[in-house]
Amino acid sequence: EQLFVGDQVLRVTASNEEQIALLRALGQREDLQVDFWRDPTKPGRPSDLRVPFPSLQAVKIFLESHGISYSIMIEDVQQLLDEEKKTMMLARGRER
Amino acid sequence: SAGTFDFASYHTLDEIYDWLDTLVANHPGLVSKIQIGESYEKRPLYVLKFSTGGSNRPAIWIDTGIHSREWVTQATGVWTANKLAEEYGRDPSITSILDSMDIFFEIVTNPDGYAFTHSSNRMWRKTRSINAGSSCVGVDPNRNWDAGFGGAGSSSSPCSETYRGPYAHSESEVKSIVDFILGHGNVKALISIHSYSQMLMFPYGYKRTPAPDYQELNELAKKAVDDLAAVYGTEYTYGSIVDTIYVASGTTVDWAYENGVKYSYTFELRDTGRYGFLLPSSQIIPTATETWPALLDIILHVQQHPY
Repeated sequence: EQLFVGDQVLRVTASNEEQIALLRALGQREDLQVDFWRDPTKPGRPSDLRVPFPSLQAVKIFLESHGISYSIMIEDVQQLLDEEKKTMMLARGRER
Repeated sequence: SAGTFDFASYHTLDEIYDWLDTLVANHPGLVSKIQIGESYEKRPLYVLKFSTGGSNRPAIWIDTGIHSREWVTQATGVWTANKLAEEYGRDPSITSILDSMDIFFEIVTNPDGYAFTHSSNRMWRKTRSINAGSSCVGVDPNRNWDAGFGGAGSSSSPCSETYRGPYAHSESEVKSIVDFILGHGNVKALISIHSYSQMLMFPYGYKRTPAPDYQELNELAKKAVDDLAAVYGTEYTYGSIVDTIYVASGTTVDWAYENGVKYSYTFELRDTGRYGFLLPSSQIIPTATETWPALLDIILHVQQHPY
């Protein structure tokens, strides 16, 4: 089972078409393995980007170097997944 | 029994498929289960049919879970199917609808992907078909329909999350619905449910030209999101796909609209990104509850506006 320890979801807001193009290019880089949960579409509209832990530093540097603003929506994806799994197990016990 | 099924929890494919049988057993005169095809990995594609009789009545199609990681949609599908069955004979509007129309409901539209999200990768979105000449697996089943297929907003790369597939309807999960709807010939509405972003949208996604029925679809969408917001204050945006989010080619609702299904809508359920695809299960019932009046608005409008 694939783990997502340390992966973060970043909320990224491009301010112009050039930054949107940069984000799209970022999404196509196979080395970074980023996963757009919400695609970049138009300036001012936020997009959400899951970034694997090993790519975090590179992605954040990329965003900062191009002046693209971002914030962290989910600090650790795996932590949410663990909670989700725990809740499912508890519910399954209740159902039995 | 239905009494022990926890609608406030996420469930595996097997649990949902078992529950379909329970629902049918509990409502034998109303709900039946039909198989419309097989997935790539040979899982059955099940559709619940809500019908009180008659032959080839006007019908409404609802699907959830075509993108497997959008777990709140399959969970909302289960809750909604149960609600439809439970309210028949109690709620006059549901009773009237099901006395004159049939509803077809595919709760796990991408079962291979859904099983994979439980066993291997919670973030899996696409189908699980093998792509010749690539090590990347799967096709985006919401870019695989024959409506502007291959255009902007879809990818030709098998490694992309929006890979359109080698040709339109290449995915058996998509082709099975196409064959079913065209074979039925009397489907009047299609509602395809996704998450997340809190939006209600209608054609077109692949072109900027307004749909011929834009005004009616837009007014109905406004009513639906207003009634949804009246439950817990959850705000939705609405409009054509291309205006509301982005250009997206080969989508379910564009295909339906271009094939004569006038009332074609797609929902993006909760939330707006705090949890995204990892929406806590405590929000399943609130999500389904607030979506219910919006669905009813669309279904009632279809009943009252025959074409």
